[in-house]
Amino acid sequence: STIVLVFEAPKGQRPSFDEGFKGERNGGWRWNVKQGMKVKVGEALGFV
Amino acid sequence: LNSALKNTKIEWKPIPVALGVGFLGLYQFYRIQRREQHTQSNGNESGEGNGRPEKRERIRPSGPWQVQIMSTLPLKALSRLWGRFNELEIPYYLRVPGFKLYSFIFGVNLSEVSEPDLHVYPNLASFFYRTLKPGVRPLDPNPNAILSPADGKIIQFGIIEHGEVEQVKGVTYSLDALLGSVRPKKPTPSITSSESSTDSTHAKVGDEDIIRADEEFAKVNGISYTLPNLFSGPWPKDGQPAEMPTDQSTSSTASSEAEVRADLALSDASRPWWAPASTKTPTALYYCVIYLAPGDYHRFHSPVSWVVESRRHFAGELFSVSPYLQRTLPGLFTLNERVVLLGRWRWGFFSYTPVGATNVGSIKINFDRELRTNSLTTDTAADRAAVEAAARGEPYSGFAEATYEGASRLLGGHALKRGEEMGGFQLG
Repeated sequence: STIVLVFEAPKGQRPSFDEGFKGERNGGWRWNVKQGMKVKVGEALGFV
Repeated sequence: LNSALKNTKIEWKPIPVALGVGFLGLYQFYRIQRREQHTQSNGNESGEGNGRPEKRERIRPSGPWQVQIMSTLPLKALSRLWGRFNELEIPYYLRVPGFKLYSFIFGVNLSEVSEPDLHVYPNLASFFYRTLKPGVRPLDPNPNAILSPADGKIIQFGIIEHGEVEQVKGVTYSLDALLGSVRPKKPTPSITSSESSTDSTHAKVGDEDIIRADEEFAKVNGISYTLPNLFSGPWPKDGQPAEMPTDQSTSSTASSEAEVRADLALSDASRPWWAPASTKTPTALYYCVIYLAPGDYHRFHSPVSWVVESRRHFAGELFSVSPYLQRTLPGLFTLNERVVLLGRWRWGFFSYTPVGATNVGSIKINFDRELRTNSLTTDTAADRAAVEAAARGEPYSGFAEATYEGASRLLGGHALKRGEEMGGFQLG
């Protein structure tokens, strides 16, 4: 089973798999995950 | 029978060549007829021809031979059979070793399971849909974070450009195909398809309810919310959104962004008062795909505080959604049965789509008791809707829609708090 989230958020740093957690702090959306990473309920996928 | 088998003489004779040629000729004739019928039914769907299709076209995805073989299998029937099988009661003394073996194979952490006595689970289906001990999944304290809705693995994430979602590198599918047509369509209290409306237990909030920003309001389902609490962040003063730094490099893509936003019916004029921040902030659409493995906790939760306005049920196929098939079957998420929940959060549009799979075809939404997934009745209703649409000369939308406007007239939908359990995937 799979869950797909599609959401609108303030424009932020485009996610880069190489950069991982190093997003620019431009006040927009920032990812907090990497591809293939295991997550659990309640952990942050990203933040504004 | 024994003597007949022993004493009957078997004589082998060569099959005449003419018979073989005749067989091949008939087979070719059958293939040509099938192709013509297929073309004719496609013509009917686009308003041409006189005949009528009897049901929806079966999905024939392109892909390697494994996918082709899989597409010939009755996956939904198999899924239902699998569900029935897993509902069979396991003998009492086999439950603990059975569930422990399952946990060992699929990596279930039994110390997190709310029920320490595994005898309580009568079958695998109930163990699969287990709950967890309170406090084992703490919510991220950052109020501006989007939380993981489930235990799982991040398969893909990114930004949506030109309305396309990337499944794997270079393979994309359109947002329209995933979520259905996203043209402006104000939710109406009535149902647009054969499925009936939302949970009748929702409390209704009258027009006379007036709220202040710091006041508790909307006792929806017995839960009170404050506005900052509902939108998980500080409420803008005087209804004005907080100014965000503008990214100058994004101006070149402003027109395409505007198109996407227009497609999503999120033009500034149509924005309700409770999503004010997006009006002045440049926004983009993002997506994230989370895969739940068989051993994972299979209930899902709300990632943010948001309002669900409507749901669309696509009664598609039930291919496996394993990472292998996600890589090999393009547009997998647009083929499978799924429930698309559409709504709004603090920054604008928000959608949440649980996608079913062969082993877990049943999607449950806690606040929508009318929803039935992986059901023969729903499939029949979808077939009927497809035929009716074809008879009207219209394309079949592919989904049945219900709105949650009745849940709260004030919010225009069903309110969910961050971390709140929304539903789950069940076996079969």
